[in-house]
Amino acid sequence: MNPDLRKERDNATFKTDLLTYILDGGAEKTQRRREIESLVISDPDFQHVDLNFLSRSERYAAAVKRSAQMIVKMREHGISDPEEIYCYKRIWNGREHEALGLHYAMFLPTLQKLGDPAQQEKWIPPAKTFKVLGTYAQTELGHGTHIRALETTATYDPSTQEFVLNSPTVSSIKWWPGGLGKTSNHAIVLAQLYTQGHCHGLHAFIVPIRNMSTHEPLPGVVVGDIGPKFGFDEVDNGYLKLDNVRIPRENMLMKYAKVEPDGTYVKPPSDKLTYGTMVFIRSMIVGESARALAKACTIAIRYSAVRRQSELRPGEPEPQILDYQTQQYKLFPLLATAYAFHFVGQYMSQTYHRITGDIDQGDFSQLPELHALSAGLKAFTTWAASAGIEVCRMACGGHGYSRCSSLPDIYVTFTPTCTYEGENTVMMLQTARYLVKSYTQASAGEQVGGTVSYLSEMSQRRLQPQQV
Amino acid sequence: SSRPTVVNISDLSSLVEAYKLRAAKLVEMAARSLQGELQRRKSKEEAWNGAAIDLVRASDAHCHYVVVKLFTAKLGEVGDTAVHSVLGSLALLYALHGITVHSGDFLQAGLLSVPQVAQASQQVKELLAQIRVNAVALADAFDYRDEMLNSVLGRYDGNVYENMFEWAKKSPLNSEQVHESYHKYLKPLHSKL
Repeated sequence: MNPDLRKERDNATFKTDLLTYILDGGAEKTQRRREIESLVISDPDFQHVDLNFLSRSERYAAAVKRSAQMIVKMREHGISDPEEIYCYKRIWNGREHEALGLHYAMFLPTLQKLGDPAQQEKWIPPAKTFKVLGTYAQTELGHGTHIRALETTATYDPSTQEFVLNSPTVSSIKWWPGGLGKTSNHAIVLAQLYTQGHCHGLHAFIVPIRNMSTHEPLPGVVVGDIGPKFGFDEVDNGYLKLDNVRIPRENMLMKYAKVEPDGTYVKPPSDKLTYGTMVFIRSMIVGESARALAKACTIAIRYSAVRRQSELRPGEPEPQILDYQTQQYKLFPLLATAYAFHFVGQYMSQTYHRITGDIDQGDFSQLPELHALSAGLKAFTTWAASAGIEVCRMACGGHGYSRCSSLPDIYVTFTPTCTYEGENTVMMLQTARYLVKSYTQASAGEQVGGTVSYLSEMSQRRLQPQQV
Repeated sequence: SSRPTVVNISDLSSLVEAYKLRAAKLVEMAARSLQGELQRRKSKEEAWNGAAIDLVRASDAHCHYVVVKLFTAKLGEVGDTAVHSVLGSLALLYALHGITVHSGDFLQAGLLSVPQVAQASQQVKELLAQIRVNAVALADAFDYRDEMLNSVLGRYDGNVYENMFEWAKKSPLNSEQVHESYHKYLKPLHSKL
């Protein structure tokens, strides 16, 4: 052990384990997490090659191999609780994204949230056994966060009871979904639904894209990888062009909106329900912001205790750079931010589960609050964490630039969160729409609840007589 | 409109209140900005675009308030005195640092005076010194094992330089003493010049 680090630990005024328990949500959860970590780390198959020295194609192949190994291992260890799966995956994959990330994070949750019971029964078992390898295709080459502008069409043909899917323009080609390029054989495609001559807006469809035996693309499907990116080297983010691809009526996810066999459209209780998976991911990203920033802070702070540079007092040995006020000013507010975001992440996850529980019971009243809060906090935390990771890198001098510091990888892996699942400025404007609406209601004397309840409070306070 | 609140900058609950009032003020300003744009007979969409900077600022302030509020609320659940004390310092640092970065908002809203902003900056410096002693332990508490951090700089044992040298040796460029590019390009270049 480096003597400086040992001294730092000896001088601490609190027991680190007690704080770890708070972060994990209890001593038992910490213990279980550590058990799972040991399970992974002691596994001989976990010893990966250093990806830094591989080409992109080799990195993708290594990621697919690792994902496949991981699935088998989880089965062997009987890990099935969603939280434990998440924990196991996080350790197994380390800092890299896995090739099957979207299968877990978006494909399965969308089936669970938007599929009716029959669809869940049909699709979830093969998805869980990885016969069906899925992804979530929403974004298009020319269209991002403004989803109403998406161009992909799904036109219902009552004569065959099929939907006909098309990418009518170049800008409508699906672009960016993880695992779409080479890995997946199915995609949940978001497309404008046309039936009986009317467009009913965006809906989700399960579209087979590759033959389940040969893995060859199906007729009418043009699919591939979008090329090297700023990070995410292991992931085959892909493109998808659909040319008169026919799928059965049952492949439209019909928990809320429906198309009857004769083409009659049945509206969902709320238009926002189609985007439920995105809200889920946005809610989870808040916690990811905390984790990425915490990793960067851990690296920069430990190294700042080890690294000695320059002179603080003439003639004395080089001090630890953590003793420089400027270094503290760079790192400690970020450390505080990582803790703050961790607790906000816990809150966001609990709020998501509470409100979606209400939605499952038919209560949609808090859906707008969930949308606004997840959008705003996703943007707020990812902006801060992304900038913070870069500050941590620069706080490590030249070595922060080396891939061996892990800081460049943490940055390039994390910073896309500022644009995926909703570009941050657009997210902030969505939150603003809710704030202005709530402000207007509060000004009119209506009571507004949730995190915006202060607007009612302010409005009432303004009506009180003021002392002159 | 509302009277300025007296903020005790050493008290977290008072800072939460200040963040709340800042959010309320910026939401109000954004709503007025939008109203102003609408009165210039613009379409609703144009008015929204004309007020967008104010609207994003309002959202940012709202989120900032939520974060400060939740961090402060979490402290109420912490029983251990030593942990409570160190987390309390972090929460105060987070809130005060935010005030120094966004001092314009707090001054403009009449929530803080200029001397209070200077006091906040001073207190941030004091908190940095206070947190210094626990900085490594606070990082350790995140409990990332080396296998997960995958960082030579952030190793738990701090043996950075030895391992950095070992890592560099793995570079494929070091697999041979003389790289083929020397024979292919540099050597012929010598003979041509």
